[in-house]
Amino acid sequence: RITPGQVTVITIDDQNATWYNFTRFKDAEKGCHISGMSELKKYFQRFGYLSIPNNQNDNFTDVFDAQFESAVILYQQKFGLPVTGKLDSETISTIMSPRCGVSDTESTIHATNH
Amino acid sequence: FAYFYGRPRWDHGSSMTLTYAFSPTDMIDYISLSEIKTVFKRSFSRWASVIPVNFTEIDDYPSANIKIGFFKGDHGDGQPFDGVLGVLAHAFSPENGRFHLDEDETWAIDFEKVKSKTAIDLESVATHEIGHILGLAHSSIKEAVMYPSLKPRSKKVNLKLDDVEGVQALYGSNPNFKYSSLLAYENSYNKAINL
Repeated sequence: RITPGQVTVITIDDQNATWYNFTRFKDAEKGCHISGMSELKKYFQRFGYLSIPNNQNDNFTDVFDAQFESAVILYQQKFGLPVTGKLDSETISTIMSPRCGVSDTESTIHATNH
Repeated sequence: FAYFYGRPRWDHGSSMTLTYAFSPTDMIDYISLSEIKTVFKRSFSRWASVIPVNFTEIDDYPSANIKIGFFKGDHGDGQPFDGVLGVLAHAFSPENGRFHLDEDETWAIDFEKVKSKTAIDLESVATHEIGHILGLAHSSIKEAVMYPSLKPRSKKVNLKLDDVEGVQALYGSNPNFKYSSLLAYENSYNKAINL
């Protein structure tokens, strides 16, 4: 609650963050078709969760298909998130967090985890 | 913890010393070189305290085992950077040694001095990438240094049990390292944050 006399300070950054904004995919699940979802699939492919499609002229579609659901589950497992298979808010928030550019899974096929 | 495919590691004999150098041309100018060197020295020493590996800075960039630099966009290694936030840095598995930081980030060593909402702690990223240089891949443990993401204006510089066990399985333990001190630290930290 802001009472009279309080001042709200808004800090505006002098830089424009160019990172993807994936918030519009929040709550998407298998079967959804949302314009631009192919960009999110490219993100998943970039970090090793999704392979490049074979029979679609090398383009990802905007459909939340079974393969993408598997990728989301793998991502949630890797990041210690609740495994829902959906793009819930926690998953979207994690996807949009700044991160290391090293792939999470592609290079660690025979990783030792515990 | 996890390793890269094939579990690569540096193999320079029993008493291993790895050299590192900063690019003479690809650095940032808003943090002094001496401050950057201090940050990296601390980051390297954290890993050196748990494994029998020493890290020594040298001036000769081409001959260093670990080559550190700040790069923008497509910088020729097939892994272009993407501007502010997103990908912050990347490093290559042993025994490649390339250690690249995204020049477009607002790198910070003191959040009191840097007010940007997108400021990224240089020491946290340095410590994480050294883990890759040594052969660790990304961990699923949120508290671990080797967890893949780092929020702006946050710090994560202390190695956790997961990081230590992972790197010690590759190189063995530093004779001066004591698990008890690490566990004592983690216990006091957990107590402090009320876990």
